[in-house]
This record gives sequence, structure tokens and C-alpha cells, in this order.
Amino acid sequence: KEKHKILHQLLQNST
Amino acid sequence: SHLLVVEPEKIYAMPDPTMPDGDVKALTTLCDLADRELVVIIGWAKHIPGFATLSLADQMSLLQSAWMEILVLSIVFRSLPCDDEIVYAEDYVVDEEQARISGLLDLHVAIVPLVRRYKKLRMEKEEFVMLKAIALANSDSMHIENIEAVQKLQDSLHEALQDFEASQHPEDPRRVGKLLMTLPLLRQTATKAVQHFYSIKMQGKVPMHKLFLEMLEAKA
Repeated sequence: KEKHKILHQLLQNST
Repeated sequence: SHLLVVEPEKIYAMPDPTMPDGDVKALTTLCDLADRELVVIIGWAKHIPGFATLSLADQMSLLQSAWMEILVLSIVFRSLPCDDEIVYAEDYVVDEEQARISGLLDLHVAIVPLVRRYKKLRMEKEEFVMLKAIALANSDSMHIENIEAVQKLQDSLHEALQDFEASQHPEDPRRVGKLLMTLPLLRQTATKAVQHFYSIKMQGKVPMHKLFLEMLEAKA
């Protein structure tokens, strides 16, 4: 997951 | 109808007017466009009924394997009204000659057969949004934790497509099959596109944003 930080963040954002 | 509502707005390539024309400019424009499209695709995926209830890991796995198919299918759908021109964005329409001089010929030649295939089928917007969601749910990622949940998502999208065709195209009972039979060519085209951009990344001449790099690396 550390390697795919941005995808992870974007999926977690509620908007 | 839900997928039609959550369909993203048009996106623009906005090529940098200060850059000299050529392959570096063309590829820089496309890589920047792809990066912004990826943000939109990730936001869109969350609105597919059933996707957001998958585990975060499974959501990531599906997107990491299907993102280029989704990107290519969107480009292909935008290109349907044109003749052998690829509509990368509303303001970035490339014909074969332009593709040749801007280093996009391989990509162009890979995408055109898919455009012809969907033109022949006269793919409608409803079918496009469902196929895009099916491509995501059917991405054959090898890292899925909850296979049953992903199967359920595939089934509900398949059912939506069947319902739509039963009511809108009763004259062609094989239309669902015809649409699903385009998916191998979509995957093949997306694979070529990923290889194309991966080799560009390795050459290092074109700047790429972090999300696009991250997604390319996930396919490496």
C-alpha cells in the first residue's frame, strides 16, 4: 500500500 | 441510469502553447491528460453501485489492473463520431498523419480497430458506461481478497446490461454477447498502450505525474 500511496489516498477521500 | 448520472464531465488536454510541437509535446500532453483522467476514474469508480463496499485493497487491485482499459474505452467512445481520428480529449483530436508526426502512430494504430468495432456495433452511451464498469469489475487482478464480492459486482453489472438490451434491443438477442466479445480486444489494446507508455517512462524524456507513474508501475 505504501507503494501506491496516491491511489490509496484518493480512494479514501470521501469526495 | 445511475451510471449515466455519475458519468464524468468532459476533460480537456490543454497542450502547453509555449512548448515546440513534436513528440515530446504530444506525449507530455497525453501523460498529463492521463494523470488527470485517472483522478476522475478513481472518483467515478466509487460511484459504481457495489464498488465502494469492496475492501480498500480490492478496490485498489481492480483499478490497478483495469485503469488503462477504462481510459482507452473512454477515448474510443469519444472517437465514435469521427472518421479514423482519435479524440484523446475534446481539444485534442489526432488523425493518422498528425499521429505520425507527433510520435503517436503506434498508439493510434492500436486504438483504431477498437473504434471500428464499436462503430459497427453502434455502441450507445448506456452500453459504454456499463462496459466501462464491467471492464473494471472483470479486470482479472491476481490479488483479489474477496472473490465472491467481486463476482457479485460482475453479476449485477451483467444483469444491468442484460436488462437494458432486453428492453432497448429486443430485435437482437445476441447484442449483450456482441458487446462482451469486444472486451478481449479492449484488453489487448490497453496492454499495448501500457507498454507504449512504460517504454516512454523508461526513456525518461517526458515528464509524468506521480499518480500516472504509480499506476504504470502497478502494471509493470
